Amino acid sequence: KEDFSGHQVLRISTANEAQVEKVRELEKLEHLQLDFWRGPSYPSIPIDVRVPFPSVQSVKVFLEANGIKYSTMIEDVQLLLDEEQEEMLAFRS
Amino acid sequence: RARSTGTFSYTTYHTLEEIDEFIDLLVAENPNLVSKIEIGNSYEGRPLNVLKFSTGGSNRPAIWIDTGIHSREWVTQATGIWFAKKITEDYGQDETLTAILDSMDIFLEIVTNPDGFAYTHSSNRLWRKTRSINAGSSCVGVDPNRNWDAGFGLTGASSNPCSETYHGKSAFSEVEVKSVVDFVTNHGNIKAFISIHSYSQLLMYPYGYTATQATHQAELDEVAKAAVDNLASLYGTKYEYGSTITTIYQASGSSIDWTYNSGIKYSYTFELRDTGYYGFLLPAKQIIPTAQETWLGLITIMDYTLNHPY
Repeated sequence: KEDFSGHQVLRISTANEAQVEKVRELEKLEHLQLDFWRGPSYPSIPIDVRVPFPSVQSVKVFLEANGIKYSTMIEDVQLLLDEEQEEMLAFRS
Repeated sequence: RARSTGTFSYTTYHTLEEIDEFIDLLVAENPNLVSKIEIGNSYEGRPLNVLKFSTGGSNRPAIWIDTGIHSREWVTQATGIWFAKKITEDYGQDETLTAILDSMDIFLEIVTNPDGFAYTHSSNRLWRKTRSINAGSSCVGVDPNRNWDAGFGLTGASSNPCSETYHGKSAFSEVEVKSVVDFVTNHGNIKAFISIHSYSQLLMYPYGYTATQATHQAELDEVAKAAVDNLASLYGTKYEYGSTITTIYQASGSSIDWTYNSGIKYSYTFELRDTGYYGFLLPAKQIIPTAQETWLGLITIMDYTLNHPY
């Protein structure tokens, strides 16, 4: 199974259209392997993105350099997935 | 394994096989109300099962509900299971649902994208798309909610097969989508089409591919307001509502834009819980509260559809 250890989901809060455009630039960088759970649209709508562990640093640096606010919605995706699997296994047993 | 839908656990997530078993149990327990229709087969050959709730009649006006077109949105398939049981429990007991089923049929497709759903269980929990091979690309799958013939390929979908919003090579290229389209078209009497997604807590109506307002915008908005008010009455869960393009973002090739353009006035999409703690990884203990509140929104739309024929 795909391992999501260290993957984080960031919630990005953009203040204006220029910042939304910056996030769109990020979206185009395929090597970062970002998975937008909620893509960029309007400044008032938060953007949620799953960031693989190797890209976390780069993405945060990019956001900070452009003055874009973010918070960590999920610290480690795999931990949540492990909990989910444990619950399903417990149910079966 | 559950021996009846009464002992089935609605508080945990289930595999495709378990959901199929649930469907068969429900049909066996309610032969006069529920039947299973196979509307096609997925890309990998899995049956596309639809539950039909009907009290009789021929080609009655109908309501379509689908859950889980995006496979990683597990709370939606789980909610679909709960809805199915709820319908069988409430018929004959709840006045509103009974009135609906005495005049209309309800079709419920619990797992709209079975290949993707199976893949979320076996290989990649966060898989969203179908599992069809894209010629000339190593990336697999098409976003089945960008594959409908409504602004297909316009802004709001990607032409890159590696993107999560890849629209596919042509409208209806995905058999999971085409099977629904053929079913809806051949039926010819579907009056409401409700597609259920997660997350973000939104209730949306057309359009997503254009900023042009739907002809029935005012009415759709009024019904949406009533639905989210009713939904919120249970646990206080706050939903926003409006057209897709104004509420979330521009999205081309989506199901409800096609159904609306095809004459199904009451076309809606729900985005279920939450607003930013778990996203697609909603804990199983929230399945029932989510389903319960969504049902209130759903029954509002279904009741309105019954009472406002067109």
